[in-house]
Amino acid sequence: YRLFPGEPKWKKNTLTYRIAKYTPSMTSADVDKAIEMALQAWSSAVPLNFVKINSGVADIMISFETGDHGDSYPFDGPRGTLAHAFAPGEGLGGDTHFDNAEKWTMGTNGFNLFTVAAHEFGHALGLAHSADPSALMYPTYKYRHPYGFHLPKDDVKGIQALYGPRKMFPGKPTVPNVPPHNPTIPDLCDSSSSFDAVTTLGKELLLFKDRIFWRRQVHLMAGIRPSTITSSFPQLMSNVDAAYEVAERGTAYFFKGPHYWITRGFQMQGPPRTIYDFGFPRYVQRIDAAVYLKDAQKTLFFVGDEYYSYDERKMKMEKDYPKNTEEEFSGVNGQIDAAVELNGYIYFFSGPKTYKYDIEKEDVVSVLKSGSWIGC
Amino acid sequence: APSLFAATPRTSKNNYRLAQVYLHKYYTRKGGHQVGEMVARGSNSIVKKIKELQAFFGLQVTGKLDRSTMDMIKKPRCGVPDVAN
Repeated sequence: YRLFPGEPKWKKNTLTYRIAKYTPSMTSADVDKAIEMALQAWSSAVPLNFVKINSGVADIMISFETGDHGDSYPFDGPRGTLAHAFAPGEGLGGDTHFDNAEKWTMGTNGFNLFTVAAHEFGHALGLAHSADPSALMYPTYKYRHPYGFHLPKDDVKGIQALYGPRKMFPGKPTVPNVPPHNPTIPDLCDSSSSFDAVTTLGKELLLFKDRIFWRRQVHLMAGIRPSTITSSFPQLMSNVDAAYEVAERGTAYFFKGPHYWITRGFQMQGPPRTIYDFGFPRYVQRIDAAVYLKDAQKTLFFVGDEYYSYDERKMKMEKDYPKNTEEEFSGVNGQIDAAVELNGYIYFFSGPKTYKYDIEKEDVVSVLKSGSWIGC
Repeated sequence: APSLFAATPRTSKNNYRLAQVYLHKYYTRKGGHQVGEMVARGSNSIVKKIKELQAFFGLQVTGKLDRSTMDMIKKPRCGVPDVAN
């Protein structure tokens, strides 16, 4: 791998990006998706988060341009030069341009946008071209399949030389989104583990951990079976941070870093959106847990040792939040990893313990082992 | 030019022009020759850049626009230069 002279890099770990101009050869939704996945290829290897904005100036301004487009690097029509990007820095730094004269595609009948965008974002983050033909940062085009994409070793070494590896969050281990070919099933029965996220989905209860989730009936222990997250939620890949369902709407929400997805059952409803839609302050970059309270029609979001309350009817965050979790929910200790409401109780998952909290009595009525939910 | 090519005159002229644009774009350091600058064919500067390209892509370093070098030049690619810019 190679870095640019002077090794320019971003000094912050949350970068904004904006797609200022689209291309007629793909739908906007497909462009959004390809760009999102191309950025995720890098954020799975280093501690960088990317937040999409739809107005104003972003760190990484993305656009499809034709010919001479004002940056003294004119495009040359079909084939030849496909795209370029500028090294990290103010103004033009990080900006990424695609040649609109090319036929862009999500597949292989043209130039695959995910493939080219993933390469260009390597430049936007500080990598120059690599002489390793297997590297993503090799200068010439070679199709890469977006789903199940693994960042080649040379590129991982290069980007981590600039930003270091993606750290493990205390209590919420995150590992690069490089799903192994046969993800091992985490041993939830050992006492130290907890779940990443828990939600109802229709008549089922889904419990997420690393790259696996368990499906079970809400009230029955029978028929619990693990599946890979990618098998049912390809976009989520692994390490879901939080999830909740608004049953009366038939919609569920899945959170990962600063993004969330809406589903109807297992069907994703469009591309990822940013958590700032809910009204979170910008310094919140991820959610630890979420739970919808049916009677109150409010969703509680847990971040660190605090929580927010979102009014689902008014579709806005309530005032006077965040509040301290332990002060409001007496008897619930430690950071909340996951939460779900069932039959008037909120189940708070914190490490190997699950606190059964009676909403009426406003107190914990029992403490269970988290692993017991999947038959341990 | 003859020293650079083994192809027919017309092909060699097209390839030469293609190569000249490519080398200017991707193998000219900042402050280098501006586009449109007339470079005497087979000049030191062009041969030097051809060798740099061949070394970067792991091709045989001949300084000539041989078949494998022209094949590489014709491949769709990223617009960021291969040399420090």
